[in-house]
Amino acid sequence: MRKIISIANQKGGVGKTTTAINLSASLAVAEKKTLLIDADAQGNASSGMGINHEQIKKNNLYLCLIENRPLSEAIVNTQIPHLDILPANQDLVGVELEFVTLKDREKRLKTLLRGLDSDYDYIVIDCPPSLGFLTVNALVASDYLVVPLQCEYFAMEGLGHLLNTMELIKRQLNPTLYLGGILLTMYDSRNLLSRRVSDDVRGHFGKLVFKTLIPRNVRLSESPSHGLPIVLYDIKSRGAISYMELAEEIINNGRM
Amino acid sequence: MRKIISIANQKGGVGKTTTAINLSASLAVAEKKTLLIDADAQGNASSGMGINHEQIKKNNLYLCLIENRPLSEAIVNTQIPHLDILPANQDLVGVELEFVTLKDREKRLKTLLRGLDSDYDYIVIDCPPSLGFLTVNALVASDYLVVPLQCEYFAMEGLGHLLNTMELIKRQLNPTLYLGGILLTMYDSRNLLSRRVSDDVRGHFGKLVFKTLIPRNVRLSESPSHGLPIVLYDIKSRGAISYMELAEEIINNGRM
Ligand SMILES: Nc1ncnc2c1ncn2[C@@H]1O[C@H](COP(=O)(O)OP(=O)(O)OP(=O)(O)O)[C@@H](O)[C@H]1O
Ligand SMILES: Nc1ncnc2c1ncn2[C@@H]1O[C@H](COP(=O)(O)OP(=O)(O)OP(=O)(O)O)[C@@H](O)[C@H]1O
Ligand SMILES: [Mg+2]
Ligand SMILES: [Mg+2]
Repeated sequence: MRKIISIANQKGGVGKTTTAINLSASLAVAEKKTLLIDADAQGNASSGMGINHEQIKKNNLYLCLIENRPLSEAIVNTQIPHLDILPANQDLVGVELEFVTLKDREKRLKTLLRGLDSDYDYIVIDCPPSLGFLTVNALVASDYLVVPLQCEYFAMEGLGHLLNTMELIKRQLNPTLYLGGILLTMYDSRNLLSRRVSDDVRGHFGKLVFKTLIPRNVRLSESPSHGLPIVLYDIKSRGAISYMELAEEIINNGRM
Repeated sequence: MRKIISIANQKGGVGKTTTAINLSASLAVAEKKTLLIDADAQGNASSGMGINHEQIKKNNLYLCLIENRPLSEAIVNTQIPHLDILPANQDLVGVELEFVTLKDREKRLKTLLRGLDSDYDYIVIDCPPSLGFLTVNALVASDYLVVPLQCEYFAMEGLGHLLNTMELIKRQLNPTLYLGGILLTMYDSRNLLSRRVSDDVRGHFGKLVFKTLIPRNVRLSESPSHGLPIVLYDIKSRGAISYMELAEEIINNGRM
């Protein structure tokens, strides 16, 4: 029974792509067959996994959405066994306006995923920093929403609005969508603001916050420049260990 | 002769709002009459300046755009002399779809600004992390684009696309739009990646990169939680000094 997880938060720079890449890679290392879908026109998940630009031009999420191509045509292998990726590039920028008049435009990705008959255990979707067409499509297609939350003030501000949007989508478009959890990212124990945000969020959301904390770790920001997930770039780093712990927690926590 | 500056970059979390708030406040401290426009539905510039939610609900950028209200009705004073703000909130989320069929939809903000007859020296616009309707409106209305660039790998990736978009807007919609400069943000001299990105960008863009560097400084991330710009929260901090230097550079550099 495959599980589809959206990594979403309209606040920018909170660690969505870093989480999507490294959670997927850690699930694959734990021998779960995983597909990473890049649904952001920035294409950071694709380049962070070292997929070459020419390859992406030929086949990507935009072409699947617009030309109704089967997803399997755009899926490529990665350096990690059990991990495939469906890449994206700048072409995705225009997709929202191309679908404006279409009925059921929010269900486009869900329909394409229904047609994918391979046996993935997990599908992880990296979303752009907005609550527009692509993020809505991802949430409509998903079983779980995982919210990376940077331990900073502005990141806290938008959380209420994101959870309201999730409830709206759950009520109107996808009744089987659940909050997989809130993931505290870029946590710096020396920083008072970090500690205060973490305490506030745990106090407010309790068990909905993952036990696993992702620390601020420079190796995590270096690894995409080598086109590698952290488990291949520096498996002993605190960043790699924390994402492997997150994968374990998601596999075993019974909530997802 | 007022100068309109957009702070834009589709990459999330690079310091757009932090720059918009603290550059505006520093320009005001240098006795330049300044208006800060919040054009992001997240409303971080508004809350970061301590504007209360009820006040924003009554009057904001969304109502000006949709009901063609004069901007002056939505502009409020701040704690800093010479600094006013035009706030925003979540209502802005839907604005793109409401204008989809309108001719000249990209010129909406430019037209509203033409009707604003007060004597600002500078108008600074905080943009959302996308190149959609609001950012395009801001660029069409602006004289200069200032690009905050986080010293990280993913931030470098999107820069080319942003500059291409600027050129497109300059050619088709606003021939007087110029690149005010690229601002290196969250610079950490102990971090090799930071140094490498800074060297690459300066090597590639030369004088188009501001001499002023914004260091990673925790006081900058604390100040919005108090509703204060850094010059009021901690004027001796490296964050406050660097933004005052940036204001001086913009006032005196002859390029803007
Ligand atoms: N735990 C961490 N420690 C250190 N750096 C991190 C960490 N997580 C992410 N980063 C870095 O912070 C920046 C922002 O992260 P990332 O790009 O993953 O966020 P995002 O939410 O996907 O951004 P966007 O909103 O643009 O899609 C990146 O440069 C990334 O390398
Ligand atoms: N120089 C700095 N040093 C330390 N923290 C910073 C610095 N600049 C910004 N920050 C913090 O980093 C986070 C991202 O900055 P900010 O919100 O200004 O970016 P943004 O580009 O406006 O994000 P978005 O794409 O969501 O609009 C914020 O929590 C902010 O407080
Ligand atoms: Mg991302
Ligand atoms: Mg912002």
